[in-house]
Amino acid sequence: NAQSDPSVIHFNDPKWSNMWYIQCGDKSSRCRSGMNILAAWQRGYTGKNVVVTILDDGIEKNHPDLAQNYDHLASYDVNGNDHDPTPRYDSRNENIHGTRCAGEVAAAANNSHCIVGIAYNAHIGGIRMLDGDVTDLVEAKSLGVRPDYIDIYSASWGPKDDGKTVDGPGLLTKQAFEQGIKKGRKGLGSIFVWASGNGGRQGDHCSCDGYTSSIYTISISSTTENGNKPWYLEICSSTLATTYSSGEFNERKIVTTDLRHRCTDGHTGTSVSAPIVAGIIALALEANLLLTWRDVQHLLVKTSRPVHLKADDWKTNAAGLRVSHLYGFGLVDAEAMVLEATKWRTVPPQHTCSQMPERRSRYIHAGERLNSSITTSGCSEEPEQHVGYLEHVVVKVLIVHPRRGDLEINLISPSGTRSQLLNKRLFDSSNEGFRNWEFMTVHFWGERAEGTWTLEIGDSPSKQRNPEVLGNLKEWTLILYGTSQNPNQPYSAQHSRSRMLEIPAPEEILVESELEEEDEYNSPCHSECGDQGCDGPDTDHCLNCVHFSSGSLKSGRTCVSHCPLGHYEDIASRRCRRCYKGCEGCVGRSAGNCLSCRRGLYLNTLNSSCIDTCPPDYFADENQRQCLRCHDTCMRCLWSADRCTACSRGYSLAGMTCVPECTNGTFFHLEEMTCSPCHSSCRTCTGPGKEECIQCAEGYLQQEWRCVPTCSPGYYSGEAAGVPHNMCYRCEENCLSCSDPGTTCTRCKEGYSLVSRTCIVNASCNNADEVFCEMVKSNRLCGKRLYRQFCCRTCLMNG
Amino acid sequence: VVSGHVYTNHWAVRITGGQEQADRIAAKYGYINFGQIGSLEDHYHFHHSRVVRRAAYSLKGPHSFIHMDPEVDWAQQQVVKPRVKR
Repeated sequence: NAQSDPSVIHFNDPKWSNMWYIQCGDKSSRCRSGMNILAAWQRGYTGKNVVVTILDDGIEKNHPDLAQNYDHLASYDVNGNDHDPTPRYDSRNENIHGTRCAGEVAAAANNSHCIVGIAYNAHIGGIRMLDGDVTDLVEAKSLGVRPDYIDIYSASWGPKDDGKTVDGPGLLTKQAFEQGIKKGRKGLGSIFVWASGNGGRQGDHCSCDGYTSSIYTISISSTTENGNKPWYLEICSSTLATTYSSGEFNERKIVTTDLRHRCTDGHTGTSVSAPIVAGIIALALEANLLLTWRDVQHLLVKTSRPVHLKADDWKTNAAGLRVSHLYGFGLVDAEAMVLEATKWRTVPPQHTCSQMPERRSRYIHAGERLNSSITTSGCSEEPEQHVGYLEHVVVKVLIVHPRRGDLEINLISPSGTRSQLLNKRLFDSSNEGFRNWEFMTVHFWGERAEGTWTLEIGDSPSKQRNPEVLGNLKEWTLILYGTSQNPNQPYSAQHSRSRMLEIPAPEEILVESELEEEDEYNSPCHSECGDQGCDGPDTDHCLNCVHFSSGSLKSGRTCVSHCPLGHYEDIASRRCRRCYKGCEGCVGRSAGNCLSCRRGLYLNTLNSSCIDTCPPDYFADENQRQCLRCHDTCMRCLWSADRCTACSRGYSLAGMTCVPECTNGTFFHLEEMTCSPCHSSCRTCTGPGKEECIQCAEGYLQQEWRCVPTCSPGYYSGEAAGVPHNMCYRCEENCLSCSDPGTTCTRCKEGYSLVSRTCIVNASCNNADEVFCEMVKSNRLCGKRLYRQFCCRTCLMNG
Repeated sequence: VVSGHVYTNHWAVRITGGQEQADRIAAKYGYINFGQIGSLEDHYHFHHSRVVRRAAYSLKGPHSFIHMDPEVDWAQQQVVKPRVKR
């Protein structure tokens, strides 16, 4: 429990002091254990160069607290089929959700606006896809936006939580998930963060939400300031970790940006938690850009901890990990995440062991429990499928049942750990049963896979049912995901470049020495023997060689037609001579004569030498064992020419891509991949339109979402912190023109008259007797907008 | 028809042979090809403006023949999936 010193970091953002969940953890705070976000910042991680996007109903890209970090390359409008994710504004404020989520991730720091995001230097974008018919196609499109550019996708939505829905990603969306995992982030795997299944109703179980039950999504739940279970939280075996969120009316809330350039503490539920974890993962990615999607999940499992979170089902699994259905592995720890990330070694490859389905059809008797077992070796006989250490476990079931909500399903591992895959759902009276529905649990993380797994199904009717109609377990399949080796043991040196030169195999070892003189021999010689004959039938009996001689007296001299690896053919002396150390093929003895290198070394084409670290502008190509030049926009790259870790002048890094730094007055045009001019009224912008300014050009002022030469009637000009231009602020209500600082109206709208510099409705009243007017004036009601209609005009006009 | 479903006038189709091939087949049945679906190769988003935007059941018509076209590996009329914010 790292004790950060909050006094060290203080931002001037107005809601900074309300952000208890960031400053939590110090002695004076009511919440006992923090998420250690401050500590992570103090280590210098703020999400730089990491790209996060919010899949929701849009994002207000020119919100003063989002504009600075807004990235239009991480945005798209699937509902409108264009590149502008701005939400649709309406009187009921339906589309506030995305902007609220975005602020939690990357609201700018110290800009005197609203709050500070968890990764306040990350790129933030939005994919507008909830404000219209959401279909499988819409979801698949949303999850497939620029996977090589966007690192983290955060989603705080899902199927209805009415306690009777069973729904999840459709065919296309499942493919989009798999595509993102396999190819996203140039092979490292896109990161999908999902709010665990609540929606403001009770009586549901989030294993019926197919998004949080996917092994590809990181499902996050919530706890309140006091570590209690929020009223809305659903238990779930697939929940990985937890963050603070809103709770009871007397517990403090989460503050974030709101639509219409505002601030709010009305963002609640697990909608809060997913973006918080997205921000924390951004800090970890900044610490180590090479983390794969599974590395991130392992990091969360390793660093999250139960602290004071109250749950009656905390248990320790056989790998020694504490886990609960409410909170997964516990409260996230940002500092631990970034510390682990800096020294993290990629976990071994994921193996999938899918057992043959158990197809014996079994009746489920009401009021009883049915047990069905599968024994597995963890596919140890198949090296490529062998799962020795578990990550996710999936159970796919085919159950016929008259009333699905009466079912409870548990899975017990060979080590005896019990995970509840489904709880009863009082509102679910569906007779559809479960048709190949996949339940997922993370409770067996790190346990050994082999042994007997038991599926336990309980049926306890909550209403009168026809006793003759029984439920039936038709089939179930056990699918184990994990690694064959222990992921906590060092596996790959992929991250560490400290590989030593490999010790050559015995047949390659040659000691540098001059060849001995030859002996006499009369019987037939080997064809490689030269004209001086031989003293035996083999090539090592030759007195001289037709082509080349190789080896030495100590290891044995032999004649060869071609020299072995690590040697070059010395034509003059007809001898195989050793290359410089590290060279596999060469044309001479010196370091600059290499043609190819041994495993672990790479050919530097600049000087034909073998090195273990390529020079700047080059990357080590594993296949060719050669240093190849990075893409011309990259100054440094890894694994391929376009996986950049540093950019050339004029480009800036986003993820592992270098995009042009457009100068002021221009923006990066996606289609043309060049910088295009902004509207003349903009200093910086996100697009060519006059409503796409971020900052206004000289001589212009920002009014609402535009840059105007002069303020319109009803506005007055004033300074704005953090921007190089003035703003047009709205005069008070009903005022047509006012003078600075906006409280002194000089002209009113029609129907109002100016009285003591405010606009009073032109109504006069007939109850303005002495007493009433005295009350109005003594209480200064006319100074309060709400009370101005209280005969102010009459009372004030009459002195 | 599945009760409670809302059918839209958008389709997801899988057609090998590239964008032009997809455009040709779209035009053949009166659809407009909105392009590839994200990074899903050979999967395209088709829209049919003459099919009602939302319906309680899947309307049949000349556009339905796309399901039987030998050059179309797979076609799915899109259904509205109710989604709630968490």
